[in-house]
Amino acid sequence: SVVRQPITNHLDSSYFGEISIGEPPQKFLVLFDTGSSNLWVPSTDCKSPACFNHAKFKPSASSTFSPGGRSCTVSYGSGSVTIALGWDTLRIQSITVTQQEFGLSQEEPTQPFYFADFDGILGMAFPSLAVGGTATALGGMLEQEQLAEPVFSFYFSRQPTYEYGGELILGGIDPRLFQGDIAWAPVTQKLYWQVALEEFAIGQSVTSWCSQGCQAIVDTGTFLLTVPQEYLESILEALGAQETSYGYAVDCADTHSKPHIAFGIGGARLALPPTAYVLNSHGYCTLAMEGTYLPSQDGQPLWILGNVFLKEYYTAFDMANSRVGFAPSA
Amino acid sequence: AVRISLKKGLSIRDKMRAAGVLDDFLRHIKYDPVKKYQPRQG
Repeated sequence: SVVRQPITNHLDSSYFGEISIGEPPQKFLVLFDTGSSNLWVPSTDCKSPACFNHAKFKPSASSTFSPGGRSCTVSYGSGSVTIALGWDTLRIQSITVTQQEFGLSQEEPTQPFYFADFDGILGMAFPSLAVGGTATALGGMLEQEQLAEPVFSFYFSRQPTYEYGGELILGGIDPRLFQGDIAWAPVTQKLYWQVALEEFAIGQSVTSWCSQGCQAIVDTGTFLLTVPQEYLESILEALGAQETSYGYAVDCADTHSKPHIAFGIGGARLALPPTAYVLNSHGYCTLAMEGTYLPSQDGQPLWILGNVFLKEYYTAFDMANSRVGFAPSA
Repeated sequence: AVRISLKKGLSIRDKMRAAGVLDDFLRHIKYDPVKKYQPRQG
């Protein structure tokens, strides 16, 4: 049967870049999301409020657009995005993919999309995850030999601003953006960029939580660190956090005295200092973490490494060898 | 390789909280961050 992925992505990430579609090019800001595989942008057919305040693709204004005659539904938690499929030229700077299949949104849920700073999503996970079996943008880039190497990598700035939050490198790795060696881990399930989490440590003590194996999804479309609910209590206790309606609150004054947390992946120990996992919003400090009740597909505890983690580790995604590499960010 | 500069906007969560709709949204959709990854047989 067809695997339909209900992307109930809550899109709390907020890093995005520019693409264009059509001839002449129509520009869009998209979330480059390693946690999904569809490419879609709002269209002039869309009458939802979420489309009013975003750029919209106008098929009749593109001389190279061809309608696909199919539509599919990408479900995003609080509602579904209905997209009509079509083909047109996708451009990302010097990269050009002709006849790239993409979605033109017909209907979008106000929440969360009305509040998004980006217009659409460019999914960068595996083709098997694409709703409607549509061709992925990365697949088109590979097929039309638009990438110097079958690799892409992300650098997220530790001090992001609206103008500069980081960089996506399509077709390679930039040694100026990281330090030391890259630790590679094989993808364990070719739907997402999912790797084995060998161990989790708080300070110097390695917990036994992953002694039977854990999985971690590397997801640029998620902002926080997601930890299995069953371990959350212990983590809050170890990090001196209290649950409030605003999240897991900690005393800002204690931030620097808190322990590092570390993830064992690909034989390396990838540590996060407290300055990475404590968010300080106008003097109110919370842990950049949330819990999940759901395990990975094979039943092992599932963690999600979102932007909070990716700011500390430059991350490379090797499509040829289905592996993910991590190195401390420059 | 092609370098795409990424902008960093406010997270959607922050904007929805500022608009006073976040709690209701999360309650309504029984939010779980991993729901995104639960492929369902079509």
